[in-house]
Formats: sequence, structure tokens, C-alpha cells
Amino acid sequence: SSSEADEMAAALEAELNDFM
Amino acid sequence: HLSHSDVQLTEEAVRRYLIRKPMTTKDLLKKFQTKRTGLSSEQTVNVLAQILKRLNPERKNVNDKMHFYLTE
Repeated sequence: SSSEADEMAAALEAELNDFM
Repeated sequence: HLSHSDVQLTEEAVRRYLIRKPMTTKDLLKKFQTKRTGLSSEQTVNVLAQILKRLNPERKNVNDKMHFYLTE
């Protein structure tokens, strides 16, 4: 679902936080 | 015929997408949907994060959204 995709994108961006 | 991993989340696959065009994290996640790779959501996020850190792609904002891209 799109909400799962949103959650995964948020988790990925959190993982990359320092890097981004 | 492969059962349910017709797409593989690898550094090379991510590299090919980012050379082709700038993508957001969400665009990349759509290319490696869990139902295609057979990975869990958590594995997908972790593996993709590691790959992106290694590739260290260029970043730019398009329509207020962060996009990653690579040049050859």
C-alpha cells in the first residue's frame, strides 16, 4: 500500500539522515 | 521461472537506475518492492541505505524533493 511505501521511505531517509 | 524474487536489490541495480535518472527514496523503493525481491520491509530499508551510503550519489532538489543521481 502507499502508506507502507511512505513508512519505508521515511525509515530509509532516517537511516540516511547524516548522509543527506 | 523464478518464484518470487524476479528483482534483486543489488548495488549494481541501484547504480543503473541512478545513472538513468534522478530518483527519490520512494522512487527507488518502488523499483525494489518487497513482493518482487522477497525481502522484508526492514531488510529493504537497511540494504538500500547501505548501498546508497556506498554509492554516495549526487543529490539535487526537484519540486522540493531530494533526488539522488549518478553520472557515468
